[in-house]
Amino acid sequence: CSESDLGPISLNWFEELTAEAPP
Amino acid sequence: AVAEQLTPVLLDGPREESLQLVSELKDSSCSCAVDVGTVWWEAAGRRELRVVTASESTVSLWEPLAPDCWGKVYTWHLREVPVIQIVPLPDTCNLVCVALGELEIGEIRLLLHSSETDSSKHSLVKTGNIKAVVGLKDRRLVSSSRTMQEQQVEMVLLSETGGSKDRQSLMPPEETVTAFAEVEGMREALVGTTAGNSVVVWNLKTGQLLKKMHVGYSYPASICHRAYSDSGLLFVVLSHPLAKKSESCGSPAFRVVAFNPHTGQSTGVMFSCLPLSCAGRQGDVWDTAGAAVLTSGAVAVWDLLQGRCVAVLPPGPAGHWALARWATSGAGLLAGRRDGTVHLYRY
Repeated sequence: CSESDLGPISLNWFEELTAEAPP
Repeated sequence: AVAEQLTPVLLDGPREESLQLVSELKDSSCSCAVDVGTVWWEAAGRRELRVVTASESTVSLWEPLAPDCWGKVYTWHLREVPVIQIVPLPDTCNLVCVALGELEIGEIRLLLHSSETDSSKHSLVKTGNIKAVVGLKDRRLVSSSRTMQEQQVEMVLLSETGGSKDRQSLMPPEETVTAFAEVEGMREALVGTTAGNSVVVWNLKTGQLLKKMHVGYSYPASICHRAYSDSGLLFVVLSHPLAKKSESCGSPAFRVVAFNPHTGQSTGVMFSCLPLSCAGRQGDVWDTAGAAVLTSGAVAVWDLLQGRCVAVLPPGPAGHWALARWATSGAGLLAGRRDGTVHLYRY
């Protein structure tokens, strides 16, 4: 899978989504 | 490249030698087996893998007596509510978890037995209209249950003695959760599938619902089995009990789908299709191996990363296979018949 298939990839997705999601 | 990857790779003749029969156990008192599984058991300073079999009203624990011989250690009798399934608790010792109910799961119980004191008990962990349950590492149990008004998703931390040490609510999605899967190597992440055909991700430590990503309408009622996080992507193994046959792909039993949790976009990575002219499936996944019982009474095994069917156990003269479960810790495949016969295969 490449970035063009799935958009920009973040290695720290779990931490980033935790910071963004409602508590 | 993606289209090429989606083309199913099926061997003309699956290699049955990838499964080696290790032993057979037969519960002669079992009239109708409903599930089979394995559990780690520690007794007299020795830790060994034991087999658990379940009928509607009994759950039996089997210990290895010799390399190819099993003996029944104990039977719990559960006469009030029928047993529906054994819930595997990975890396947990001396605890058997079962789901009971009529058509849906109504309660989850833990079964304990001490051969030293010859005592046994079962304790109630959860009641309600339970839609999905999964056992996770470190004695954690997550379930979703539904009332008319709302859905509750809860993680229970189990004690060694079968009690509930702590409970943590997880934020429920709007749609009913139909299955859960642990994320390999990420202790605090949990994945679920919903009745609306989405994959959702939770943070188990905070209870937050982090993301909802759609699976696609071509694969209704997808069920998640396992997930792996790698290089910023979430790879989820889904089974598709209701997906229709297509000319390009055949009938998909399992699919590995890569999700980008950052954007919510997804793409199919690998198909594992039913062998030709086979139908129906009820599957189980361990690591990167999938197994399913087909309506013909055969058991099929796939290498999910290669999308290849690597073995088929045909129904024998003694009857059809009705159950296929992976033993914990990669100890092999358990195939069961309704008459209580269980074959343990090395894979």
